[in-house]
Amino acid sequence: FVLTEGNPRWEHTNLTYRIENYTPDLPRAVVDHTIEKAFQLWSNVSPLTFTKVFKGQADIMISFVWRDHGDNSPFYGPGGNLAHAFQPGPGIGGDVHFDEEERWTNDFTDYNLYHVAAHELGHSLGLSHSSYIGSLMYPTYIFSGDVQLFQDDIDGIQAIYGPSKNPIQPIGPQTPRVCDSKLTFDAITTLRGEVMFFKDRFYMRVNSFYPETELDLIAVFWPVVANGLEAAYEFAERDEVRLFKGHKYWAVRGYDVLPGYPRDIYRSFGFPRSVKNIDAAVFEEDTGKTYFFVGNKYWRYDEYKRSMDAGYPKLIADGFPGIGNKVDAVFQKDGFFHFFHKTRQYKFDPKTKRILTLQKANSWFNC
Amino acid sequence: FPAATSEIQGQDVEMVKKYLENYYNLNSDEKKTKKTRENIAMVEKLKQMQKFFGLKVTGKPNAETLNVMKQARCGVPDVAE
Repeated sequence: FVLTEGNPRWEHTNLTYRIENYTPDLPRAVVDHTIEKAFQLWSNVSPLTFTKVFKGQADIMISFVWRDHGDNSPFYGPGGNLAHAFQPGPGIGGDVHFDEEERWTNDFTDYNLYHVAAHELGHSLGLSHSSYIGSLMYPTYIFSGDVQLFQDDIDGIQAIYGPSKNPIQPIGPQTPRVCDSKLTFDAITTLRGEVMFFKDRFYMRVNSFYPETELDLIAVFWPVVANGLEAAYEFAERDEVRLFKGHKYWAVRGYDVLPGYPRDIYRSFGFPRSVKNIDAAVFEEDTGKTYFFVGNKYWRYDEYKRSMDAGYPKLIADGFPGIGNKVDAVFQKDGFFHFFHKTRQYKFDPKTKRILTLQKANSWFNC
Repeated sequence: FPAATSEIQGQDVEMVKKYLENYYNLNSDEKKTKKTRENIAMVEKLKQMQKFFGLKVTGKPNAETLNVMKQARCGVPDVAE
């Protein structure tokens, strides 16, 4: 996190705010509720309180404005610069200006007001931009479905105002560190010759052009499935990657989420309703079969007949001896299955049904 | 230094300059400087921006740098005024 130069802060913790005008893009009640939620994110993790006032000068004045609006920082029309805010202080200090030429929404479409408001209020309270890709105080707009403070943001606001009075100190999600030996994965898939590892809201990607492992928000590619993925596999014949979360799944091709998704795993693959989610999945090119791992069992699905093979589910311990009873993630590379469970990775030969190597889960990241 | 700007075309040069002025204090330090000095400043500010976003620090506005500059963002500068 970065504190604003000179460490400006509010000397009183019971702050007031006023919404001076409203965007026509959303119902007033939605704007009121959105702004209130944005303040709550910060009051939940600090001793600050925010009270809405309806006339006169508040500490934080919020308005929707156009182009040159008299503060020496004009907006330039749609896109680019979405909003700005001023550091704590009298007068314009703390104020937030939204560019009215943007389209303000309360869903995935550009631009989500809750996400931008929560970010700008960070500035109103004394924070500057963080270079941590997952932090709310990261400067570029990447909406990943939910709006939450990252540990980086919480550490920042508490560095200025101290901890919240809540008995249980809230902690935010952390940005994964690729060389953390305790790193585990939610899902892994190949994608057009590369391998993508998923963890929380992030993907990690190794490719031959860069020695560094690329880490970014899943939302950069697919905002609609931006966090909490549980399984993923590539059906290379159709250049599709299928992403699973709960009993739903999406099919993506490159950046595009294919139309008609999400679908459910029951109708598409024939799973019984007792299956609530998929732990891991992998498509075996040689046989055209996809293996789905659920708890200590696995299913085999024929992609060409589009039906589950008879005699399933079977026990993982029987079908893939030595890899244990649970799979977090799996992908196929050069004919071998790479199984991941917690921090362990098993390289498995499906032909001989033998484990070839046992490695750390993050062995792909040149640590 | 000329390479820093001759590799990209017209409006991108303008965009790079505007971005660095808005978010990395280009020109507010170097008011009324000579062309050469402005290029040096531009390269330095570009490196600062590339470092902030975890891009390859080249001082040149390559494709991935331009891509970040085109993304919607907050209007507050990334570095202290």
